Amino acid sequence: MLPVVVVHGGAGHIPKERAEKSMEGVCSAVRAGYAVLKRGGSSMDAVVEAVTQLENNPAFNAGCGSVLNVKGEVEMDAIVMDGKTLGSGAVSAVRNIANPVCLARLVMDKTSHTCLTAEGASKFARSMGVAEVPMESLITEYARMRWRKNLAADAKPVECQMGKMG
Amino acid sequence: TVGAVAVDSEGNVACATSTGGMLNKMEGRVGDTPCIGSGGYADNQMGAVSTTGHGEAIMKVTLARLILFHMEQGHSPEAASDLGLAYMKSRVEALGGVVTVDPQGHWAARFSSKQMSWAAAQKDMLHYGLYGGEHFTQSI
Repeated sequence: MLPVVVVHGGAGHIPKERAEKSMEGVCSAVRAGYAVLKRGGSSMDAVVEAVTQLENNPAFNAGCGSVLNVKGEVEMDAIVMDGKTLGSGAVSAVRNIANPVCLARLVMDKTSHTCLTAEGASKFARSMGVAEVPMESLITEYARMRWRKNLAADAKPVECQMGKMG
Repeated sequence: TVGAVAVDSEGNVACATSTGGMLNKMEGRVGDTPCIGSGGYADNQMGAVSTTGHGEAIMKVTLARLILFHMEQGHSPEAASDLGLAYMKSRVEALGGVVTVDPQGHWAARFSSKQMSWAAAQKDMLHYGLYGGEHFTQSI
C-alpha cells in the first residue's frame, strides 16, 4: 500500500470552464509527489513538492492565482506537519512570496517556532535567502475579476467561493 | 486552497496546505490553513489530513484533528472524513473538503461542497475526480 500521496485543489465552486485545468493541475502535482516517494524521498518532501506545484499553477487559490483581499492584494497562509516528530511550520498573511509552503517548511526546520506572520515572516524569508516576488506576479486576471465582482455591498464572497452544498 | 498528504515507504506521514484565503477578506484575516489541527495535522500513530473550505468554520471544529480522533476510534479514513465534514455541516452549517491518509496507506478524498478537485497516486495507479461520486483511475 505504501508509498501513497493524495492532493486536493480546493473545495467549493469550480466553474465548468476551469474544471479541466483544475483536474490537470491536481494530477500533475500528485505525479510529482509520487515521483519523490518512488525515489525514496520522505513524505514531507512529497507533500511540499506537490503543494509547490499547485502554488505555481495559476488555476488554484494559492501562490500565483491566490484570491485577493478587500484591498485587491494577496496575503497567503501555509502549513506543513511531520507525523514522525509532530514538528510543524506555518506562515500567515505573507506577501510577495511565490511558495509559502516552502517558507512554512523553513519555519519548521530552522526555527523553534510553529508559526511566523506578516512582516516577521517576510524578514525571516529574507534571512533565509527566499527571493521576494512582485505582488503583480501572483495576481491573475481571474482573481481580479472575482475581486471586483465581490466589492459590491450586497456581494456574498463566501457563497461565491464555496458554492452550494453537495 | 491546495493541500497534500503522503505516507512514505518508511511509514512516515506528512501534510501540507497552502492558500490565498477567502475572496475579498479583510486585511490581516487569517483562516484555518496555518492553524495546526485545523488546516492540517499529521501523526504517525493516526494519519494525516489536509483541509479546505470555509476557514472560520474549519477552525471552530478543528477539522483536521477531529477526523484523526475518529480514526483513533477505529474509523476508516473515508468514514472519519465524512463524520468530520458532517459535524461541521450540522454544527456550523459550513462546507469543506479533505484529503486523509492512515499510516497503512488507506486514503480518502471527501467533500461536502459540490466540487473538489483531487488526485491520488498509489501502486503506480493514478486516481482522480472533481464532482461528488467521481473516481477515475488510469496507470500513472
